[in-house]
Amino acid sequence: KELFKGHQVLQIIPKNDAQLAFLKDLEDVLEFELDFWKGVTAVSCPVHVRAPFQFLQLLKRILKRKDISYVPMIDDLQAVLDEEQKEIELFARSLKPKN
Amino acid sequence: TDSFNYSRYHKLSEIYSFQDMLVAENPNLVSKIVIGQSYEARPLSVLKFSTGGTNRRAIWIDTGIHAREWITQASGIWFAKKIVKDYGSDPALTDILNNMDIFLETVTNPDGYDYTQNSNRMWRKTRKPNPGSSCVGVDPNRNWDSGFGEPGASSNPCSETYRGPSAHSESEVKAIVDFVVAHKNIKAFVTIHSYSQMLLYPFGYTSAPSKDEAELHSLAQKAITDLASLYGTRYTYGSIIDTIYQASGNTVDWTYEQGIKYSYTFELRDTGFHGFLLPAKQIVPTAEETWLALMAIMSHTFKNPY
Repeated sequence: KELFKGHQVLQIIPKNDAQLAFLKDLEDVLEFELDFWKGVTAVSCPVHVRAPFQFLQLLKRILKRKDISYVPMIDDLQAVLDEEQKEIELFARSLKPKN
Repeated sequence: TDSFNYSRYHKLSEIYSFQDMLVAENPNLVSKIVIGQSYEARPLSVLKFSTGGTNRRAIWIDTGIHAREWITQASGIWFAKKIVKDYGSDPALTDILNNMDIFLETVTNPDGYDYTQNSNRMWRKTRKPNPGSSCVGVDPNRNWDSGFGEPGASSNPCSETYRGPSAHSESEVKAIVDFVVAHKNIKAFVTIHSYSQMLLYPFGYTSAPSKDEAELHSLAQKAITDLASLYGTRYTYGSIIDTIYQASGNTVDWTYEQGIKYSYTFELRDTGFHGFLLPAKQIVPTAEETWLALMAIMSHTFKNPY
């Protein structure tokens, strides 16, 4: 099962056309394994991107250098997934007939 | 199906069992048809809600074409139960079903859904390998023969928006295409995605307005107003290209160009706290509010034959 330990989902809001264009270019860079949950649309519209642990710091540095502000939307993706899985398993167990 | 837990996400096998149970409980209203097979040979099942007649005007609803958008498959299950519960008691739905059929495909991309359950929760695409690439799958919402290959989709198999080698190359897409073409009487087509709270209409591949844009726009406005009346959830609406971005080869551009005027795509909750990981406790509220919008679209389709 693929794990997402250390993955974060960042919310980025482009402030101007230059930032927008930069983020659009970033969408096409497959090497960083970025997963755009919510794609780049317009200035002031939030972009949501999942960044794997190995590229997270690099992405943050690039955004900082370009003066593009971001906030973590999901701090630790795997923690949320674990929670979701726990709930599903609890429910599945509750369905099993008791002796 | 009364004891089915609609506030939980379910495995594929549980959804299949639910569908069979719903059919068994409502033999005079619901039947299951299999319109094809997924790449991994799973049945592509569609629930048909019909009170009789042959080849009546019809409404198509699908959920789960993008595997990881779990709120959509879960909402689809809730819609199925809602239809059988409300038929005979809700006058508007009863009127619709006495004259039209409703087709509901709750797991449009079953291979992908199973993969999200067992291997990779973040999987979006189909599961067909791409020859010459280690990357698997095609974005089934870029695989339709409408602006296929134009900007707004990727030609790279490793991209999440990979359009596929050719239009309708994915069996999950081709099955719907064949069904729609053979049926000839589908009058509304609603494909349901998540997230970002939007209701969108054609076009995605071109900025040219559709000839029905004014009507589609005002119906979208009515639908999202009805939706918001329940919990105040705010939606935006408009054409795909104007509201989000250029998206070629998408579902509703194709259905609209097939002559299905009321072609819409939803993006359900939320706007940025959970994304694809919408907590299960939001399933029922999401489905309830979406149902109001669906009813607006279905009622309008029923009252405005073309």
